Amino acid sequence: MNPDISRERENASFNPEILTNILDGGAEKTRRRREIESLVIGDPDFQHEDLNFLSRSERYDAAVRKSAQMILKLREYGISDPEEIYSYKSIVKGVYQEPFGVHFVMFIPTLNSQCTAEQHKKWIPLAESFRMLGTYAQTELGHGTHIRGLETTATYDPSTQEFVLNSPTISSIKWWPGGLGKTSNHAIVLAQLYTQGKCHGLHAFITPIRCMKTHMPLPGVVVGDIGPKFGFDEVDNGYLKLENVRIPRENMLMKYAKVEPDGTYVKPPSDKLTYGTMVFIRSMIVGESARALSKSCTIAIRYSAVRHQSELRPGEPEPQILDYQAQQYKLFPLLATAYAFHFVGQYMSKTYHRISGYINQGDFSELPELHALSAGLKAFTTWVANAGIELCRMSCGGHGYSRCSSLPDIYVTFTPTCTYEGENTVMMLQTARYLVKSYKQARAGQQLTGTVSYLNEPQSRIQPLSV
Amino acid sequence: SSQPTVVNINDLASLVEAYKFRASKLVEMASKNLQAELQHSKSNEDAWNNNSIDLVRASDAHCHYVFFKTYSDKIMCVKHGDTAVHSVLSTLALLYALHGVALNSGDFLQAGLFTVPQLAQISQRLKGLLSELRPNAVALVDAFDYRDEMLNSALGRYDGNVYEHMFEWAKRSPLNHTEVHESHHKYLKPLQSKL
Repeated sequence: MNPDISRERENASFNPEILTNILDGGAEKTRRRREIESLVIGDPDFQHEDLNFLSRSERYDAAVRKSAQMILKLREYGISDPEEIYSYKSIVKGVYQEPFGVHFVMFIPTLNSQCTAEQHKKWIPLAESFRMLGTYAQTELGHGTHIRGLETTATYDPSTQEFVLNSPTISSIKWWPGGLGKTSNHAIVLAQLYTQGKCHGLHAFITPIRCMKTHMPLPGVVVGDIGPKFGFDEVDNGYLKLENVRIPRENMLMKYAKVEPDGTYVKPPSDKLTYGTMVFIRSMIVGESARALSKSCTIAIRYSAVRHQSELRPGEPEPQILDYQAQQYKLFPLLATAYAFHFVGQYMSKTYHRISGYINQGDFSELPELHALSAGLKAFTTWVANAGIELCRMSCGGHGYSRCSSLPDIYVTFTPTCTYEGENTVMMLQTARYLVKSYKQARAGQQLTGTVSYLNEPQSRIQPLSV
Repeated sequence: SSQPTVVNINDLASLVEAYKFRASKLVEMASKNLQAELQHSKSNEDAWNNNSIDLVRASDAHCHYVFFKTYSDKIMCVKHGDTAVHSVLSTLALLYALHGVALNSGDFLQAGLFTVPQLAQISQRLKGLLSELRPNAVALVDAFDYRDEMLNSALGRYDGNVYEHMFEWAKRSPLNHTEVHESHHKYLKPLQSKL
């Protein structure tokens, strides 16, 4: 043990174990998390060469192998609680991503939340047994966050009771979904629904893209990897061009909106329900921001305790760089932010589950609040965390630039959160729309609830403190 | 009817109020600007676009308030537990709040929540909080409880033996698999022979 870091621990005024228990939600949860982590760390099947020394193809190969092992082990150990699955997966992944990520976090949750009972019975066992490997194909080459502008079409043909899927323009080619390029054999495709000559907006369709036996692309499907990115080297983000691909009527996710066999369209109770999966991911990103920032702070602060540099007073030995006020000013506000993010991440996750519980029971009254809150907090946390990770890297001097610091990997893996599931400025403007609407309601004397309830309060109740 | 509340820069509840007031002011300002723009017979869409900077700022202030309030509420819950832990979490939360005020001082000044001399006071208090946190910094990151295998960082190792592990890691670089890289024979030798 390095003597500097030992001394730091001896001088602390509190027991970190108590704080760990608070962060985990109790001592028992800490114990179980550690137990799960040990299952991975002690497992020779998860040992491999440092990914930094491998080519992209080798990294993808290693990641697929690890993901496959992970699924088998989860079954073998009987880990089924979502929080425990998350713990197990996060230790397997480390600071990297996995090609099955979208299958877990978007494909299965979308099936769970948007399938009818019949569809659920058919698709979920296939998805959970990984015979169906899925992704979520929303973003197109020419269209991102503004999803009403998506161009992919699904035209209903009542004579065969099928939807005909098309990518009518070059800008409509699906672009970016994780696992789409090489891994997946199915995609939930978001497309503009046309029936009886009318467009009914964006709907979700389960679309087979590769043969489940040979894994070859199906007729009319042009699919592949989009090439290297800023990070995410282990993931085959893909493109998908659909040329008159026919799928049965039952492949439209019909829990809310429906198309009858004769082509009659039945509206959903809220248009926002189509974006439910995105709202779920945005809610979870708040916790991800906490993890990325707390990992970066851990690295930068431990290193700052070990690193000695220059001199504070002439003739004295080089001090720990953590003793420099400027270094503290870089790192400690980020440390405080990481803690804030952790607690708010838990709050956001609870809020999502509470409100989505109401939605499942048919109560949509809090959906606008959830929509606005998840969009705003996602944007707020990812902007701050992204800049914070980079500041942690620069707090480590030249060594922060080495991949062995892990900070470059944390940064490139985290950066896309600022754009995926909604570009941040657009997210902030969505929140603003809700705030302006709420402000008008408050001025009109309506009583607001939730996080905007303060807009009902008089503004003259606070004044500056005299110096 | 209630008396005005004074912002106390050492009190979390008072600072939560200040963040709330700032958010409220910025939402009001953005909404009024939007309304004024509409009165100049602009379309809704143009008015929205012409105020998008104010609107993003209002959203940011709202999120900042929700964040700080949630953080502060959580610390109140810890209050009845371990005193030392509660104390260090409170110091962190105060640092978070005052750092936010310093970074967004324009908003707080504009809202009349602080004066310029008070901002200097906040700056001094921030420096004091940095010193208070210094002895607990390593323990605070230890509490996140990331094992070395999860961080995968030579710099962030729990044992602090940074340089030893950096050197070991570098030795595993594929460029070190041979003492002399093949490019030397393929390109540099022919070049040297030609010059």
